Amino acid sequence: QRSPLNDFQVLRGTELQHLLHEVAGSWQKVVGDAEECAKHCGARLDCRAFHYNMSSLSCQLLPWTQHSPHTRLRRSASCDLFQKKDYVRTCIMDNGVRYRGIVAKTVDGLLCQSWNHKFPNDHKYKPTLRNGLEENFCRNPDGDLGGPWCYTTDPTVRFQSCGIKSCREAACIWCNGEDYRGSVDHTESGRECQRWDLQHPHVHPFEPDKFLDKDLDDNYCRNPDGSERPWCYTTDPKLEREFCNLPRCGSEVQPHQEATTFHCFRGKGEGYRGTANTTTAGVPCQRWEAQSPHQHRFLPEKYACKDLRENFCRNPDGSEAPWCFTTRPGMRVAFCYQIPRCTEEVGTEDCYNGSGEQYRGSVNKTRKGVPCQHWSAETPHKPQFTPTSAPYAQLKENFCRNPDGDSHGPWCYTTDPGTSFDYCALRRCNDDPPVSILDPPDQVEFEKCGKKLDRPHQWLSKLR
Amino acid sequence: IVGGHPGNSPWTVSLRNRQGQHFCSGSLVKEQWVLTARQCFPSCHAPLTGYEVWLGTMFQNPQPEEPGLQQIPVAKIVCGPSDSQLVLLKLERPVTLNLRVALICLPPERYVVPPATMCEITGWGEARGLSHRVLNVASLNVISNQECNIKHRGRVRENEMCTRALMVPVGACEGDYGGPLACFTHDCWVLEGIIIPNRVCARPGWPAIFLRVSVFVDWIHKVIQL
Repeated sequence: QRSPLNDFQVLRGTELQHLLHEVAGSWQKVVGDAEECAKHCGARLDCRAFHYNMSSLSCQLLPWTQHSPHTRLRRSASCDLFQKKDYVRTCIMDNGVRYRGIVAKTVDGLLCQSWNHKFPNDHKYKPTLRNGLEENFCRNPDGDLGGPWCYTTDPTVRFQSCGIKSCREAACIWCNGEDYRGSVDHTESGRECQRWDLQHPHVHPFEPDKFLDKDLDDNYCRNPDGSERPWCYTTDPKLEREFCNLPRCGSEVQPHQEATTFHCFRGKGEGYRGTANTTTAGVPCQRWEAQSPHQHRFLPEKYACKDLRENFCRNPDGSEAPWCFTTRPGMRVAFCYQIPRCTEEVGTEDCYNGSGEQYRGSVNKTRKGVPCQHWSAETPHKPQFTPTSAPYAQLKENFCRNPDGDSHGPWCYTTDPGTSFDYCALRRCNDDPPVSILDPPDQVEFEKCGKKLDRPHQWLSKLR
Repeated sequence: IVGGHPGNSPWTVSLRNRQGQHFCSGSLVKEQWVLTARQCFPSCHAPLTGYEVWLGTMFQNPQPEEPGLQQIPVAKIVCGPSDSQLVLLKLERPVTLNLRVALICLPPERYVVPPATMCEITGWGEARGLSHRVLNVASLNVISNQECNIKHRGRVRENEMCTRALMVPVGACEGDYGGPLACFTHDCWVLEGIIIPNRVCARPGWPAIFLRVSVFVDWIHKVIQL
C-alpha cells in the first residue's frame, strides 16, 4: 500500500521560485491532501515538483526543481515543496534508469556531450520527456548495469560511465546507525518503506516534527529508537517494520562520539561510561548479557559502541538519562538518577555577601557563561528593572546586580533570547553563612487554590 | 508510590517523552507552569519538542478519548537556582481548570512546615504490588530537620525537608520524581515539597527527604512574572 508521495522528497515550509517565470501552473483546488497532489504530478511527465498549500488544501504543479537553472528556494509560511526523488536525489537506485539528476561528467572527468547533439559522437537517441535525455546530463537509456553514462566531448572516448554511487553505497553507518542520513528507502527484503509523516498502512508514534533531531525524512531508513540498525515501517500491511541493509563504515569507533564521562553524566547520558549499577532507589541492575528476569533486545554484541558491560547503567536508546533493566521481576527498567549530572555551569570569578544586593563587581555573565544584557537595553528582553527605575541598585552596563533582593543572589537579563534572566557566575563568600530559615512558622495566607474532592473510589467508577 | 492507595490529586501531572511514555511527575502551580525535578530533564537548553504534560486523568495509560484528559506540549524549560534541583516548565498553552485539573497553592517565602503537619505524596511510579496503572496517594507526616538529621546524620540541608519514617514500606519511588509533597494547611493543599531522587525508596524506619519549595518561591514567582 505505497503512497504516491513515496516518489517525492519534501522540503517543509519552502517555496521554489523561478527568477525568469513569474508564475508556473495555476493552483489546482484539491480537496484531499498532499497525496492527491502527488497522484496528479506523478502521472505527468512534465511535472517535476509541486507546492502544497496546507491552508487552502490546494497544489501547484511545477515543471522544474531546485536544480533547474534560474530557480531558488525561499522560506514559506504556508507551502511545502515536494520534488520528485529522481530529479533531486544525488545517488541512484538499482541501475539508475530513473536517474534525472544533473551530473554531466564521466568518471574520468570528461564533459558529457549533449544528447541532442550528434557531434563529436553520432548516436541514435532522441531526447523525449519519457526517456529524460536532457541537456548533457548523465542518463541510462539502455539500462546499462554500469549505471548512468553519456557520450563524451572527447573524440577519442565515445561514451563512459558517470560513476554515480548507488544510494546504498553513498552513505555508511557507524555503530547502530543513529546518525544515518542516507537515501535508502527499501528494507533488506526489498520492501518499500512507508513515509514517516504518514500513519498508513502502519500507525506509529514517530512523528517527524516530534523527533526533529532524528531527521525522519520522507521514507528513508532511520534509527529513531536506538534499534540495532536503521529500519523503517514498510508499505506491506502484513509486515509493520523491518531493518534496512546498509554498509558499515569499518571500525566501530564513531568519529564524532559524544565525550565520555565516568563520574557524572551530561545531557541524556549517552556518553556515560561509569560503573554505577543500581537504580536510583538502590535496586541492583540486571546484567546486559542476561535475559532474566527481563528479556530484552539490547545485546552487548549488537551495541558495540554503547559499552553494555556487566550491569552498568547506560543509555543505548536515547532515553532521558542512563538506565538499566532491574533484577526485580516486577520492575522492568528504571533510571539511574543517583548519578550526578556534570555541571553545566562556568567557574565563579567573584563572590557576594548576603543575597548580593550590595554587590558592585563587574562580573557580567550568567552561571552558564551567557553574556548579560545591558540594563539600559530593551532587547532581547524588555527589562523591568532599569538604571532609572532602580537607581539604588547601581545598574551599570551589564554587570550582575540584585535590584529585587532575590534571595538566590545577583542576576542579570541575558543576551540569549530564550532565557529572560539567569543567576550569575558568582558564589556566596565563604565567610558569610546564610541565615537559617528554620524559625517558627509564620501565618499562612492563601488565595483561591489547593482544593480537591477526596472520594477516590466513587471517582474511579465514574471514569471507567 | 509504594504503600499508598488509588486517589485523586488534580495538580499532579504526568511528564511524557516523545514516545508518549511517562518518565516523571510534576505539579501544576499556574495555568501554564509546572514545577518538577531538574534530574528528569537532559538539559536546561535542549529542545523539548515532543515532550508533553498529561493532566486530568488518574490512569498512567489513559485512552486518548478519555473525558477530561488534557495533553499539552512543553514549550520551555527554566532551570532553578543552582542548589534547587528544580526546573519550571512553561506549557504551550494554559490548562483548563475543572474538577479534575486544579492549581496547588505555593507556600509563603521561606515558610517552614510545622512538624506533624499531615501531607501526601502522589504519583504513577513504582508501586510494588499495588497497580501503578492508576494514580496512587500516600499520607505522610512532617518532622523537623533537626529530628531528621539524627537518622541522616546531618546530611539534610535547610532547603530540604523530611517526613516521618514508618515501620511499613511507604514512600515515593522510581517514576515519581518531580511529583508533589502536598500538605494540608488552613483547609488548603500547599506544595511544600518536591519528590527528588533518593538512594532508597519506601524504606521502613527511614525518614524520606524532599526538596523544600518555600526556599525557592521567590524564584518561581519571578520566572512566571518575567
